[in-house]
Amino acid sequence: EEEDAVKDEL
Amino acid sequence: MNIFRLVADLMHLGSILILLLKMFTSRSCAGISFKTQALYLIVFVTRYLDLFTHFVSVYNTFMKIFFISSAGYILYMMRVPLKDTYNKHLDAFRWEFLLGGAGVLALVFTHKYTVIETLWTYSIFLEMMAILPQLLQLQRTGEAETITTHYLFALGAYRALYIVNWIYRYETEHHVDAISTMAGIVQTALYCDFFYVYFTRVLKGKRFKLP
Repeated sequence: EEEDAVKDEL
Repeated sequence: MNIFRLVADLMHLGSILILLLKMFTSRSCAGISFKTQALYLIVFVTRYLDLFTHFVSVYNTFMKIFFISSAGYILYMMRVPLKDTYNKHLDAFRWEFLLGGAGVLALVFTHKYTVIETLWTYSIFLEMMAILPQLLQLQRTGEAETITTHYLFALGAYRALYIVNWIYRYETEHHVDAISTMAGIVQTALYCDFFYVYFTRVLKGKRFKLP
């Protein structure tokens, strides 16, 4: 989802 | 994961290894801002709290642990074995403003008012400005050791490549995060002057010296 996609970045 | 983000992460990792190499070979932390390094530790700790709540991949976990532990180790090096080589007077940036400013921005712009989400946003805004004490120090001295400029170049290139990654992700996944993108653009813009001198002098074999 939108937020998980962001949080996969360092 | 795409190639831009992978190379960006490796540049980030490489920048830290270059900094450690500088400290080990010269037995000195001259030219390095303790405040910038301390800000990075705060950035990593506040951003990676999800280590305990959210597993992404072995790669992701490894990098997070590496960033937190290396930042802590760099601070230890600067405070204990290399303490005498640190020049406090050159590291004069009022970092309270960065810590406070990032706090205000995080409270205004966070996606969700949860502790982890707000601290994540805080880390993004703090990282955006964390290089300022280092750049001020560079400006004050007007010159830098070549290895220090390689460190700064790798660090700046990391965020610049993340912008390319965000464009790519927007095109391929229709994924976009306004907070990281805007902060990332500002963060990269702060390096413009540095990049200019790096490309026109250091890469031509000359010493880094501000005009």
